[in-house]
Amino acid sequence: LIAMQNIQKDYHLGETVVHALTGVDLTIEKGEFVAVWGPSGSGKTTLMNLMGTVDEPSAGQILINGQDVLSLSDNQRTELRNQTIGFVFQGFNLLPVLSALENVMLPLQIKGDPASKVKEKARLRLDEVGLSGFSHHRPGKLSGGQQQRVAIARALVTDPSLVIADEPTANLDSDTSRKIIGLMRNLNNKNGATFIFSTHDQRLLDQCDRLIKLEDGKIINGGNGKC
Amino acid sequence: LIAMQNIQKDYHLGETVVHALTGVDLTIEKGEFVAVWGPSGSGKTTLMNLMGTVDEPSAGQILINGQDVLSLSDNQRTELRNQTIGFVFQGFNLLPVLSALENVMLPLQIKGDPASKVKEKARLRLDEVGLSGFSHHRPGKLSGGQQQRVAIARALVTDPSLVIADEPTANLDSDTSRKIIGLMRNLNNKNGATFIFSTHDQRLLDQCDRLIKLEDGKIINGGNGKC
Ligand SMILES: Nc1ncnc2c1ncn2[C@@H]1O[C@H](COP(=O)(O)OP(=O)(O)OP(=O)(O)O)[C@@H](O)[C@H]1O
Ligand SMILES: Nc1ncnc2c1ncn2[C@@H]1O[C@H](COP(=O)(O)OP(=O)(O)OP(=O)(O)O)[C@@H](O)[C@H]1O
Ligand SMILES: [Mg+2]
Ligand SMILES: [Mg+2]
Repeated sequence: LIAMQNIQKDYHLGETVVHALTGVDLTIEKGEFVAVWGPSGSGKTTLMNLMGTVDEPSAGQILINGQDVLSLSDNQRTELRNQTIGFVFQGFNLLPVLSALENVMLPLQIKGDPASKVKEKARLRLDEVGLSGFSHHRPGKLSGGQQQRVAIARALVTDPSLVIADEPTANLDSDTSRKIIGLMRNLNNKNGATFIFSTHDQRLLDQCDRLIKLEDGKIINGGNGKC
Repeated sequence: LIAMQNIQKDYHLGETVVHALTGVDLTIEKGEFVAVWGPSGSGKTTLMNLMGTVDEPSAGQILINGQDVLSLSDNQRTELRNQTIGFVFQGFNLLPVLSALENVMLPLQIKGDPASKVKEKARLRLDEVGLSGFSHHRPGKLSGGQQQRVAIARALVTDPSLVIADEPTANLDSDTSRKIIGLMRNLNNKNGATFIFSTHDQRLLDQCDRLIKLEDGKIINGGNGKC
């Protein structure tokens, strides 16, 4: 599904260069349930953003479904994201002026789903993450973990074939975490959706099929560790 | 140090009322190291905000150092916060246009510390949380866990007698977490600084002296649980 070759990502900050990722070679097959683990600052978010086509590498190649992502236009890349990828951001990135329900409806509206179906699908997704009753709260009127769950519901609402989640349980208690992890495992088992997540959460690490260890922007375990 | 009596906090959302905290009675003594634990949405942030005078209760009384917080003017409350409280927000609340160093310097500048001392103190605090070398990054150029650590450094820079931390290790890996927890325990043991934190992190819960369990806005373990 995803093939990354010799990926380099540098950030330029005035005079300094931060080598956020170096020499990353990685293949993710359809239907995998992969965890990315590493210290704070090791490059997980950078890697998630590249895989989700939210950002571009400084060097190297990324293929998604055989397509060279860097050869696509911005519009084609946006289309690819909207049609096949669900992304849970570490900082949630919810729209503050929309309610929880409207935030979750948005990807379906962009995709062009029939209006009669959109609200119902979004409601179901919010119920699944334990937020029935909070549909009308705007993000600023939700707790941290509730915002995180709206972000998760939004990422799952289009039934994406690829879900990329950046520390999706960081703000959740263990019971709520367990439900969310169960939900993701279920979608992976039943629908074959591919899951790639970065996490510091041992409960989530216990559930993965394969572990990628990052340190200082490099993969240090060959990308094929046991969970 | 802190006495809360019959605290009620309601949020009004159009027609609905959310009872975020109900009937909370709580006393925190000087030098305590207290954890607040509970499911997502149970009222932890609301409680932290009330204790830190960042927000006001709908009913009930809060005394800090014997002072009735609600009888103070806004200016007096701001003064109290700046002089004696260090607050780590769940969402960090860093100023995006200031560098990491400038964010950490700010409370000292507000306090009126000599300019020659301010930069040095701020640098030391950033080193302590493992961020030497990142002083010039603005928050948007930092990883999630690095932003969280800037927020922690900023909360500690004025050597506050009361530190209130809302899920301070949510975005940190276990090694970095352990260092931060060690740092907080050390300040508590050496300087007698009182620590109150909300957390889902078992490593942090293992270190506390006393546990307060919240559920649906109520304290369910008498506020005096073992850790
Ligand atoms: N401004 C607001 N308006 C309406 N409801 C609110 C507001 N802020 C918080 N709430 C609600 O109050 C309840 C308690 O919120 P709080 O942020 O204190 O929870 P929490 O325990 O910190 O949760 P988490 O672990 O997810 O951070 C939640 O159900 C939340 O939706
Ligand atoms: N826009 C940027 N400009 C400069 N440096 C950056 C930028 N974004 C990230 N960095 C740096 O790149 C490195 C990797 O960042 P990244 O966000 O990928 O880490 P991470 O593994 O997700 O960390 P965390 O677990 O704390 O979220 C960090 O050292 C960070 O400071
Ligand atoms: Mg990150
Ligand atoms: Mg909270």
